[in-house]
Amino acid sequence: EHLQTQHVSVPPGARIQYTFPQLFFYKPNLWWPNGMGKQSLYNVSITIDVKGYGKSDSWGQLFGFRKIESHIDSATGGRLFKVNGQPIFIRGGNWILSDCLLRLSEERYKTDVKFHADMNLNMIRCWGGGLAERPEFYHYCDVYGLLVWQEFWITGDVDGRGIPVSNPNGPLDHDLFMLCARDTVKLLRNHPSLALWVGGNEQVPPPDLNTALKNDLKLHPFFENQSENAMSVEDMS
Amino acid sequence: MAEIGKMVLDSGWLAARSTEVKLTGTQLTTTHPPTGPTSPWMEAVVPGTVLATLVTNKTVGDPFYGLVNETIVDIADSGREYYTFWFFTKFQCKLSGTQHLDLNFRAINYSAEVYLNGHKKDLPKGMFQRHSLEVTDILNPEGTNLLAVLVYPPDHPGSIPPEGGQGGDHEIGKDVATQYVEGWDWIAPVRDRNTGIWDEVSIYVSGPVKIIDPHLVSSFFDHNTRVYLHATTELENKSAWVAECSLNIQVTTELEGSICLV
Repeated sequence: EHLQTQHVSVPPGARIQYTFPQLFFYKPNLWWPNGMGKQSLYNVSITIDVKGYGKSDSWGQLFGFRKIESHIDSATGGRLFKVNGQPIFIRGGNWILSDCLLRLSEERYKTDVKFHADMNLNMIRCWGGGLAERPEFYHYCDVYGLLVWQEFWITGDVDGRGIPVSNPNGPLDHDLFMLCARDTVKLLRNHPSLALWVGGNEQVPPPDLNTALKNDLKLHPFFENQSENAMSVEDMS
Repeated sequence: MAEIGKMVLDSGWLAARSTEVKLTGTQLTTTHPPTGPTSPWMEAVVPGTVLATLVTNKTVGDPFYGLVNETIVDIADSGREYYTFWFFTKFQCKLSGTQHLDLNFRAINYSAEVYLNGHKKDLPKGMFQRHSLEVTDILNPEGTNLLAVLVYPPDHPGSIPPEGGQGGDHEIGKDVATQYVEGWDWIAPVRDRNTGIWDEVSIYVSGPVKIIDPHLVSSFFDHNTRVYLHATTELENKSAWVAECSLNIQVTTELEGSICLV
């Protein structure tokens, strides 16, 4: 029942952004972390047909309905997480990368990630000195219910510490860093397991990078303003 | 007419050290393509790193065993050109009239020059960004396409102090690249600093209009009983005329147990 078709006109040579009217779901199956419930996943597919040509492109993604919240607890200074409104005790594993020759296959990721789920963990923290992990890693975290804490490429050892202090201002090319960060966010942002972006390992990125990351990753105002009980048009109908 | 969608290029790759190849990228992808894994060319691991290819071909020992890593020359001693490698492959693709082809690299460490059928395209630096090249106009009409990629290591590979330590001399931090490769308290230095085509290479066939990076967001109300899915996507019209499109989104759930869809 969740099928929607919109007519869109795209000028020659143009690149446009299009937002579908929101799709309403009543009591969908929610995605839960390992140990809290099922990791229900939906197939979301987008296709485009061009008049006079036929099917022009298609895209698909496994998607999980889940709401992840976290905040710093004033009493302990630790970060508390909630998933779908339920508090969760984080049992996490440290992750650098699977192979230092980067022979990163689907089978390898499936085995590694399932191992973490079998150890009854519910989060994997991807360390800033390693990689922005790959879509296959995130796919199996979606399937096995491992939340992911993904750090960007700043570490306390290499950036801004030591005697003498090394790389006090992080990498030389800040525009390149933000270009890579933005593209990485686009690559990974639809995975339900992605729980938290973190500027770096044991270190705050240089102020301009940290500000840009926070700005790019903050919740879109549209979602800030929606009141809890707003009725949408299709609900009325 | 080629089928719409992605084809991963993960077999039939060859590699050679750049200092041992006297040809240009244009020659490699037109008049003098390598014929097979004969020196200086060898079978390549793509996706993977230069060192993965060298270990697979047994031209170096496997750094995972014993102190073998000590026998592999470090980039600080050999110089960057020693780990600057050519990667070569062929692929078949015959498009119909209004189809388009993109050549996609999901990640390369650290920068590269791409040659396709004699045409050169430079890829910008950075270990963590995707590259998508529109190659429709430079495909070979009869269908066989020759692809060569010259991959350069990070700009600042650094060197490893005798005492080792976290991140070696920290030079790698000047680049936008993984930092563990200079060694840490839990791992020895990686000699090629993970240089290579380390993630998926693919070609992607689309019609005149292409879907780019959709973004899915869900919002929750009434204790998760009322939920909305918000979807935004970019669309690119590669044709020279206005494209009137029907854009469809469909959400289906995996069928469980003995339930079947009629």
